[in-house]
Amino acid sequence: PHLVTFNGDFQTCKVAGAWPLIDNAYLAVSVTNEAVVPGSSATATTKITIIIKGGSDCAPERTYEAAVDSVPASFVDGSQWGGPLPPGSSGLPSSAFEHLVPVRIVEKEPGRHVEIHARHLGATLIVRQVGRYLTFAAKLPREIALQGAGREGLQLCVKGCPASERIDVGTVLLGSGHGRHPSMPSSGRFYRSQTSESPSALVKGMTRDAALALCREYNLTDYYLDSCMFDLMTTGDPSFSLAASRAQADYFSLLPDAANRLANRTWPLGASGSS
Amino acid sequence: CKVDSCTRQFQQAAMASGVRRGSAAFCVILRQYSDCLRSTARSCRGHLAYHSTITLVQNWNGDSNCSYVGGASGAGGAPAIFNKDRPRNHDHHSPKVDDSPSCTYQGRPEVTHCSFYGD
Repeated sequence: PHLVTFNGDFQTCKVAGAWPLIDNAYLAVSVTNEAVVPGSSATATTKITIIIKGGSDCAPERTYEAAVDSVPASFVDGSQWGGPLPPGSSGLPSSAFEHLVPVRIVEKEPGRHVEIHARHLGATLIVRQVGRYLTFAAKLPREIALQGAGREGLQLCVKGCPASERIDVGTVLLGSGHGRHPSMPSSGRFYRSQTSESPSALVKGMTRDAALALCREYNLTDYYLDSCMFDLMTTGDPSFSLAASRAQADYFSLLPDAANRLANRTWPLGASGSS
Repeated sequence: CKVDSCTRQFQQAAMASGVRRGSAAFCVILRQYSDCLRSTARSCRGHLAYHSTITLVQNWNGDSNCSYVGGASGAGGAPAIFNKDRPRNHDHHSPKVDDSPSCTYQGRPEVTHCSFYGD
């Protein structure tokens, strides 16, 4: 998958299996990734687990789990909020004060998109299902996000992917016709469709030009454009362009000055005319 | 002594939200019950119903494993960044009913972002 770290690094990683994105005193987020197409090292996310840790008056522990075709609007214990009730709320129906409690889940699109707000942490966490895979985005205060960053252990959001797990997107985007990158399937460029109802259906990874044309329809820029093209060229599945679009939209909505951090670049990485 | 008033508030909150005993939501309501009882402690000296109720709430706390009910803030090693605006005169022995922490993050406003998507 594609990773944007708290430090603003954009990376594309293999990271098959279970990996921690965040793991500090307040919050733990882990993902499970599975291979997208046979023979390729590229993976996508099929499960996300979020633990908002307890340990204070403000934060009873809450665990959230999402999997493909199961993006619930509640924590695993069935609750939709947690934390002390606001003063004077005794006797009121819970709907009257849910928006005032420290931890709560907001369903944005049933079964497809939820937001988890942890007001006591100043945190917003977004879980989506786009196509057959999940996406995650988080906004955190920097001092919460980087708390414990110096200690041992993996936190992809903090430290990025290990070097051995990284995929050079530039090589893939520029490598069409110049040999095969390890992220590409080994047996030609025909892959199983992730959206097809027929499990045996095979689709062809898009050409560079076709991928660029589709990704441009979503007004993607900079690394989001690159990631979109990478996904379409490796899988041929157009739903990945929507995933990139949603990720870019979350980026813009979560960070007030996000637009200033991205280059206004609508050509893929390294392509002629990229300036 | 307003022990009956606290009990009524607790019963109303429990019925309104339909929580099960032992759930996290029950712990929240129980905590408010406990705070209410403590706020009326001084006027309830020697009041049998008050002391019985205190004991009952403590038992429910234990039975439901409500470790944070009435607990100190910042327990468990988590820094209390979000408790900075907790009232300075907070007294665990006789807090007011509405003397709860704001539970709104009070740290520096600089925010950052992480995202994970695609293949």
